[in-house]
Amino acid sequence: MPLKRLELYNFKSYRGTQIIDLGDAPFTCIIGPNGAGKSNLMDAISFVLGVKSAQLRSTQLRDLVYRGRKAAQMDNDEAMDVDEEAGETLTQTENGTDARSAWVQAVYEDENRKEWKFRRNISTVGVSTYHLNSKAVPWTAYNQQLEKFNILVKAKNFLVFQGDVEGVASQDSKALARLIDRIS
Amino acid sequence: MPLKRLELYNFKSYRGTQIIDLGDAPFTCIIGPNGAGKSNLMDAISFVLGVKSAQLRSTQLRDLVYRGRKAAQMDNDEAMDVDEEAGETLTQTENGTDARSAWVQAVYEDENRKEWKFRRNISTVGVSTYHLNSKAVPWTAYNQQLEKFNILVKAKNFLVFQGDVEGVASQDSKALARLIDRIS
Amino acid sequence: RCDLFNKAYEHMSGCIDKIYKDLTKAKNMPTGGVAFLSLEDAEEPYLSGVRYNVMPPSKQFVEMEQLSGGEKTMAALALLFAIHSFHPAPFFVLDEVDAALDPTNVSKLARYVRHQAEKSVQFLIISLKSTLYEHADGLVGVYREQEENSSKSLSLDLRKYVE
Amino acid sequence: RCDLFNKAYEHMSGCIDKIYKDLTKAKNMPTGGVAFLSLEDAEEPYLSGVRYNVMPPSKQFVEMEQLSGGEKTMAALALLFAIHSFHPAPFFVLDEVDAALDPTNVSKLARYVRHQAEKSVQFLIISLKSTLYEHADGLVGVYREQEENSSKSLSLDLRKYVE
Ligand SMILES: Nc1ncnc2c1ncn2[C@@H]1O[C@H](COP(=O)(O)OP(=O)(O)OP(=O)(O)O)[C@@H](O)[C@H]1O
Ligand SMILES: Nc1ncnc2c1ncn2[C@@H]1O[C@H](COP(=O)(O)OP(=O)(O)OP(=O)(O)O)[C@@H](O)[C@H]1O
Ligand SMILES: [Mg+2]
Ligand SMILES: [Mg+2]
Repeated sequence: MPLKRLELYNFKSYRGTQIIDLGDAPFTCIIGPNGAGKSNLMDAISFVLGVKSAQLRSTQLRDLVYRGRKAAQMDNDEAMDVDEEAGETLTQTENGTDARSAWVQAVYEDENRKEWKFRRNISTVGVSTYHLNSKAVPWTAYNQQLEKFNILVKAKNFLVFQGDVEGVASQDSKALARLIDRIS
Repeated sequence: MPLKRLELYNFKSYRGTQIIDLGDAPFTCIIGPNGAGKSNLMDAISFVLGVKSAQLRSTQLRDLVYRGRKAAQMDNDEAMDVDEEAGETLTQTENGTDARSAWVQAVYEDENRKEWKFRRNISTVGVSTYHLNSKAVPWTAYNQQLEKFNILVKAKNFLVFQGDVEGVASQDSKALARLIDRIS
Repeated sequence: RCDLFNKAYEHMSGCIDKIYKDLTKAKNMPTGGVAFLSLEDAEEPYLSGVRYNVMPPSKQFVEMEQLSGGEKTMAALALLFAIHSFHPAPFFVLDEVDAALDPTNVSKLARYVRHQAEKSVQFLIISLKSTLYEHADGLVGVYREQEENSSKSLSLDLRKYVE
Repeated sequence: RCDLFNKAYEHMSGCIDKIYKDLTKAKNMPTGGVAFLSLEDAEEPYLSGVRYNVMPPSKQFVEMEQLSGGEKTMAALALLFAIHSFHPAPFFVLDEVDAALDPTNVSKLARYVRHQAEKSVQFLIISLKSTLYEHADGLVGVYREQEENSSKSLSLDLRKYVE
């Protein structure tokens, strides 16, 4: 199956390095309790494909970097300082302080069973950089390779975010016309 | 319990006279399949209390009057004429043609166990009229009696429509300020 | 008018945390979460904004936009209950407010509603989840009668069946 | 540009009804519902509007606003699948699109998705409903590890457990 696995590093609620194996199941369901991190996983997929952070419930890229300390070791007033800017504190997350950089890598398998690694970083200064098969590339080259796989990020016709589905039917006629215009 | 029962006549998907008994259960759930008519029941409660039709998924009062024919007796092209204006056709719904007037009556029991009947009609010309205990009254008198029961229709702080709940938390700070302003 | 606004705001600001705690507390997490309102401009409150923030149980602070769907719903319900308590109408009608809730949060909502219903407010809740309506006192079953092309209903008092 | 628009519009207009029928049909109602797109102004299509209307199985015509939550969701899903089919991406990610669906419609969605997944598209669906995920081939269980203050995941291939 095309999307083989996702590798996350300090992305949203995923601390450190996490590997999400999607195997070769044609129909996979992501399940778990409220607040567990399921939609954050969809945000990771959208993020690595180049979707803007506004669509990912974040006003700026920095919000996508893991923030947090070992919850078990905090007392209550310390808990309130946790939302300090992720960019200004130390890099290690293992000892319980905020992260400074983050990335998501998607491992894609094409029709010839060749693996392609798409990686998007958020640098320590909050800027996006792209790597294709571990080599730094500009966004245009990255996007071009995605388009070869029929992944059209501008159209986003393969992503339905939480809460959006009913609105697709209730949108007025002008909005639907613009939507069709965008996918053409 | 305050709301004892609802009586509907040709309201939305409820053809003819229908009585919905709410008994004296403090916590009642309304259940059933998609499209059965559950939200239409909430629309009936909102309607009888004087809420504007825009909030009830209808642009005009006439949309709230039952429309339909005996589905079993229709063939396909006849089905497409069904949305003709409810106001222009005959009154009977028993033989399968469109309705012309509709009403909802709520039977309310106050703290002294006295019953109050609140009824709102949609006349054949698409106008609202109000009856309190079977006597025609102007909207101001009807609303005043509701206010005596702490039912503040303008504030609508006792109605949560389908799909609205999450937006209550995501609304921006100005919208929340206006909301508090409205309930004060 | 400023007085009216402040009266409503003070009431809600005072009870929102307790309501959110009552709603989100669990046996293993008896304290529930934290919720608070804040005025952006105390001078002309009804012209500026009112901010609402919550911290779900055992979670750190994040802005409302970054909460999950279920966490936002629980926050919204607490706010709605706080608004309702200011001028408590004798009944409260809620349509599929549990759509985004997992079974744990559904049962927290059911427990909170049962408790409020026994005290003072008649709750009418439309729901597709048996995890919610199994806690109700009464059920109204709505179905579509195809032949008559009409919705119909059947009321059932569940308390008759309790041993 | 008008050509591009028309090409997309014609494709969608041509397949929307079949998709909606495949999605809504049932054993006792083998034809499913009716869905169609219409242009408000055929001369300058991308400047005017495109209207979308459906008639759920065995129901009469009503405007989109008057459909129920579940009926609107089924209509929206058909439209989304039609849009996706124009430039079919190799995968499709859907987050809690079944929130408003009753068990019958959830299993119709599951059946449609299984059928599409076997043909060509990898589906990743986030769902709270066991009535949906019990039909999946693979599961990714996401949980919150409290001690580490982090989300974690566990992947499970359900096909290994089929006898
Ligand atoms: N940068 C971040 N650092 C740490 N935690 C974060 C960050 N951004 C978001 N979160 C946490 O992620 C949680 C939301 O996760 P998510 O939206 O994926 O939940 P979900 O599994 O989709 O739940 P639901 O079923 O309720 O929709 C929030 O509780 C929030 O605190
Ligand atoms: N004036 C009317 N005459 C006849 N039928 C109507 C009228 N207005 C709406 N309807 C029908 O009512 C149905 C919607 O009912 P309602 O919204 O109450 O469903 P619901 O039980 O809430 O379903 P869901 O669980 O999907 O939200 C629609 O199918 C529509 O065709
Ligand atoms: Mg989510
Ligand atoms: Mg409904």
